Amino acid sequence: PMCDTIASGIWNQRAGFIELHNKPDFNKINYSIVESLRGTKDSVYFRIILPKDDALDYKNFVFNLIPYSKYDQVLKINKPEFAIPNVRIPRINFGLSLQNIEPNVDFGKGNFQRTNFMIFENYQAKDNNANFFTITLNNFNQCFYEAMDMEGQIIGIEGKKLVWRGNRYEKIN
Amino acid sequence: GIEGKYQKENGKELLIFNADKTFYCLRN
Repeated sequence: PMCDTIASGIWNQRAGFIELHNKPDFNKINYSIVESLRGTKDSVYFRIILPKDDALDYKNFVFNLIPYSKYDQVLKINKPEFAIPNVRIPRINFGLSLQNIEPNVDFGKGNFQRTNFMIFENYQAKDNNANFFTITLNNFNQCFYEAMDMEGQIIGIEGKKLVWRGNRYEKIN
Repeated sequence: GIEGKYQKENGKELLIFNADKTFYCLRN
């Protein structure tokens, strides 16, 4: 793996245990949207750009475009560049989420990493003429999307050792 | 105190508790 950080967050010591919490920005995806013109006006085009300095593979993600219109049906698209008829999104008002469809989970085991990510809701085009939206996700790298959800995790204190998820950890310095 | 580095018994993971109350779990 490219990322050596499995999880990070905030800790608090209690009587006999440690309580863990995610950092406040755990779910915060930094993005930018560039509006422009492209092709014919009867379609609306989208391009989603994920960070490239990473082991990231676009094939592992499904993009969910949420048009706010009378059709209002979430479109699930398995590629980062796509077009939809503008009749489905006449006021160019949309949300975007994505799903990681390849988490590291063994058969019969649970999953501590998130699989669904809300990028934004209810974006309204600034330019009424724009029909091409390039959406760049800046911090959505492997460390971000594979991070374990630590909210409410409890680590037991047993003498000088810690006990977490059935494993023991020994102090080394 | 709890602050410091802890290694999983099979050696594959590190837990780090910093004095500023941040923690990290790292692949070793």
